[in-house]
Amino acid sequence: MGQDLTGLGLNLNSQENLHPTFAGPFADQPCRAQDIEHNVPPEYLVN
Amino acid sequence: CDDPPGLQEKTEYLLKDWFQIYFTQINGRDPVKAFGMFINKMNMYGILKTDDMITRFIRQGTQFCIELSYRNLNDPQISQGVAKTKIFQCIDAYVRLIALLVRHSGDVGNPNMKINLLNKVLGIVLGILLQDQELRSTSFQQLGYHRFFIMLFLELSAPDPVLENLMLNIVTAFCHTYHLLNPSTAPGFCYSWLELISHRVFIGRILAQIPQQKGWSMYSQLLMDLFKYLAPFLRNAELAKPVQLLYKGTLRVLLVLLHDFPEFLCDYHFGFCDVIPPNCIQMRNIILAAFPRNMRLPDPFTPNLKVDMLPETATAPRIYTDYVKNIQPLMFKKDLDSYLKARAPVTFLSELRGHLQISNEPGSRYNIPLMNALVLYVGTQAIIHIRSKNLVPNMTTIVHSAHMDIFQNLAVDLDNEGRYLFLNAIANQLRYPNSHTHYFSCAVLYLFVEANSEAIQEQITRVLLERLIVNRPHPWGLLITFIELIKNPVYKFWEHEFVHCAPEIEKLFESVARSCM
Amino acid sequence: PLGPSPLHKEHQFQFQMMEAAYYHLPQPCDSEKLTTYLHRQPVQTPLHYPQTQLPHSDTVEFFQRLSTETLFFVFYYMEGTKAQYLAAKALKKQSWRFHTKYMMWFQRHEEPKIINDDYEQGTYIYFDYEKWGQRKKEGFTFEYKYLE
Repeated sequence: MGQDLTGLGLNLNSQENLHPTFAGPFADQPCRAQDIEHNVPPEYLVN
Repeated sequence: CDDPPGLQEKTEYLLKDWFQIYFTQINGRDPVKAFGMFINKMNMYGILKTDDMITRFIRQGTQFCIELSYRNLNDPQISQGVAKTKIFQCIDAYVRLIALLVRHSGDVGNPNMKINLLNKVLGIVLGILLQDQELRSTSFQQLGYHRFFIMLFLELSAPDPVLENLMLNIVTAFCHTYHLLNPSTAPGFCYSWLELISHRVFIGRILAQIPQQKGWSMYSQLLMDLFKYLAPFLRNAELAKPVQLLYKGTLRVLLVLLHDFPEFLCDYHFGFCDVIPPNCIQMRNIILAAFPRNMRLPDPFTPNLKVDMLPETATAPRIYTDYVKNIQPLMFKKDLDSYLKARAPVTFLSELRGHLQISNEPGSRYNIPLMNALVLYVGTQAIIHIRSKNLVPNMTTIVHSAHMDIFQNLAVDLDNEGRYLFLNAIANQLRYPNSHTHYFSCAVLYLFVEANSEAIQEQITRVLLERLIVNRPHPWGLLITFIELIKNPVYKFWEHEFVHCAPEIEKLFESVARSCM
Repeated sequence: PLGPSPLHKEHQFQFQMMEAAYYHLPQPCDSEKLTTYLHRQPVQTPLHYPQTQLPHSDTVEFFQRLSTETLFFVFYYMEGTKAQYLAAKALKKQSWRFHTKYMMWFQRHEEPKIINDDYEQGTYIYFDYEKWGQRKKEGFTFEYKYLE
């Protein structure tokens, strides 16, 4: 019967594109906001 | 071999010096200044004197990083987490150096030097990986190489006006490398490879940001590499865990593509179906279910849906695979064309099976790419032929033609295995509303109603049914064909014995019928 | 009717290599830049803990509902990410302003006593990330050249 493809951790009904938060082929959750690199002003790089 | 004496020591000294600079500068306000000073030092050590010396330095530097990876991964004293952090710090620093060398080599107006250096670096790492895999066999570890490739791609994808202009060249260089590193060649690297080609930044670049879809063909090549590798393992239904993980990862990638880039799957479906094993029903359905986002599909269960009235059925789908080249040998193609043109010589039909059958080995008797190409080619020629008479393909206009002679001959003359592949080749064209879907839907229904044996009708039913009973998604063209088969009394579907061959089958048909009514 | 097909010799070698690789799979953090804190490394938590992300958790609206302290935590511990970017936007919507020299967030406690083209001076609340707390600062001069 194949798999229930809705159970692979991808929000297939999302209005947004999935690839910008795609966490990879072996992850069953999309990336969270803290996983996604973002171009912040260099001053924010406090560390 | 034959490195100048002392090169390895020099390389290590320079790398450690660079690591020092990198870590003190890590979020430095001016990394390029630090890099400029370091370049002078590399010059002093004669590293940048010739192409050959740069090549040697990069090979030494890569080997230094890989050996450091293995040392840390195999050190029982430290945890995997600590080992990884040490490995990543070293490789990230090394990658930053490489990225800066690529970014600043040659003057701004001369991108070739940058891209040549990038290709050289990728080729060196590729060579070391393949040699390492061969030497270490099952002790091979992908981590260092994985880190190198992904970080170098992320560094070269950072917002930078010079690199932005080189994005197609950069992506091409990585695609070329990943193609050479395909899982059949580097099975020890297969999981990392799938991670790399499906990384969100890589997919975004190659499928979305590069203009005019110039990355699509390269990406289809990488997916073909993946399907070719998986095929022999997927042919045997029970999947070992390592295969299952890679297969599940492939499904995730295909779902992302189906959701974000359906037109990509539409355009390259033919090549993918050539290499996906015929028993991978659901994976193939994901590809066949794709339809252009600007297209609205009428509900297949709409009563009295007049498919041939849909405007889309007049338009041929884009097929970017050069499938005609698979119709070999040339003599066969010539005979085929002359038969299509003049419906002669009649011997062509009786020789057809001989061209398609390549062995007597059960399960691999037939040339699948040839079968797929022949069916699509004959079908497209049929549409052209019908249109040339100012007609449109339908149940009346597709009959009594050289094209249908060929299909009917294949239906009758092939054995079970061959006919299964033949019917699959047709069913692979049942996709979103377009002229191919419409023609092949009529063709398979015509083969059903004209079949001279119930076995053929049963096999047609099986081929359609096995694609419908798997979990979603289901291609639109498949649904409308099956609904027509079970609804239209002209096919006398319910009178066939095989429809009642077992209670659960009968129930299944009735449940499908109920959802249709 | 195709049935299983025997694996050829080369496929068996490929399977062995794949199986070996299966025992040291790439982890999510292998594909992410090193971060100072909070690597992208999923950890199995008790199943009664929420296992999926809260819906819309990557929108400014979601971040605007977070407490100020939470926003500061996200800002300083998830730097270089979309979360930091969203936290900064949410802070600004609550009239916090980032001082690029002290790298701290300031909020006017009352109307400044002096305002001119170069700076404003008055009493502010600021978030001290070293002592991890909000402090009041009187007579502070906020030079606009440090306003992000």
